[in-house]
This record gives sequence, C-alpha cells and structure tokens, in this order.
Amino acid sequence: MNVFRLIGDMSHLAAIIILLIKIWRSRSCSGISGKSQLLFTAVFTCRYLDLFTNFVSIYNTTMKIFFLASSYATIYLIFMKFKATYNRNHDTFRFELLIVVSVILALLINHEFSATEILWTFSIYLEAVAILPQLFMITKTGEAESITSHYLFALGSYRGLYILNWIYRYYVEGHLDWIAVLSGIVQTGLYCDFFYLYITRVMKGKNLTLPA
Amino acid sequence: VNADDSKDEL
Repeated sequence: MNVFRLIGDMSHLAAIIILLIKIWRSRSCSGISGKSQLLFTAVFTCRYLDLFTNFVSIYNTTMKIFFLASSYATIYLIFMKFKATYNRNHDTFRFELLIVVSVILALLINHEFSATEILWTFSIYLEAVAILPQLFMITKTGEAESITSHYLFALGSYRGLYILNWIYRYYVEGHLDWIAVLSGIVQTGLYCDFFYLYITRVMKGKNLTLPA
Repeated sequence: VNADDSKDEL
C-alpha cells in the first residue's frame, strides 16, 4: 500500500458514495447510464470472487464487500426502485460489444489460463471500457448535472492515481503487471475529454454542457 | 510477473 493507491481507493469510494447520494436524495437516476452500472457490477463480481479463496487484509476484504454491495444497491435503485426515472431512451450504447471483446481478449491475453485468472483479466479489460455507455449518454444529451460530473471526476481520477501507484511499485518493489497498467492507461485516457470539460467548466461553477 | 502480486489491489 502506498499513498497513490490509498488516495485512488478513496477516490473510487467517494465516486460510489456520490452516485448513491445523488440517486437517493433526488429520488432519481436521471442522467445515469444503467448499462455502465451493470458493467461495473459485472467487473466487481468477476474480480472479487477471490473473497472466498484468498485473504489479503481486513482493508482489502472490507473494500471489496463494500464495492460489491454498493454496486448491487445502485443496480437495484436504477432498475427497480427508481426505474421510472431511468433515461432508457438515451442509454443506447451497445454494451454487449464491450463484454464480447473483453471476454475474447481475456481468453487470449492473460497471465495464466485458469478460471479465476481469466475472470480477473476479463474484469480488468471490462473495467477499462465500462464508462463508455455513460460518456456516450452525456454526449447524446449534451449535458450532465454537476453531481454527476463530480461522480465521473472521482471515478476517472481513481485509475489515474493507480497509474502513479504502478509507477511507484515498479521502482520500489520491482512489480510490473502489464495487463493492469495498459488497461489502466486506456481507462484513464477515456476520461481525458471529460477531465478537460470538468476543469474548464464545472470547477468554475458552470454546468457541464458540451460544445455544440 | 507473478500473477498474484496484483491481487492485493482493488
């Protein structure tokens, strides 16, 4: 554990909590992509199966349980409790493609051809692109509520901070996992346009509207 | 790469 990873994890945690608060307080999941949330739930489910087989630390176990529970709670709020507020018509990204490509890549490029390792690798590839339905939705509607943009900023920052963590681990521990690093770079890269808009607009108190 | 070394990450 190093400071980059800790801040990264806290950023990830903050993102999830911001999203739950937004939905709960407004009694609405308007502007949120249910498809991205489904993908994140699949990511956590596939990656954290090792909860049952591999104990790392209390911190690790607690965070995994929280991420799993909160992602299923988010899905419940979007597709059941507040489903009348879900903008189904704007959430039209073909997310099946992301799953198919991630499965194929995980079968081809992995550290070890075993069930748990392939599921872990699949979750890393899928996480890299899981935000695309959400970004697509914002592009389609041309705007996002400020709380949604805070959510996205925290969520995007998390993997960026993990990149610093991997650089640190490479130099200090000699640890390098190309699958995680390259996927993390892709994942962070997808947020670049959004980061630019967030810094130039939302941080100056304006709404996040896309240039026409 | 030891495949287990990344598994302490979230």
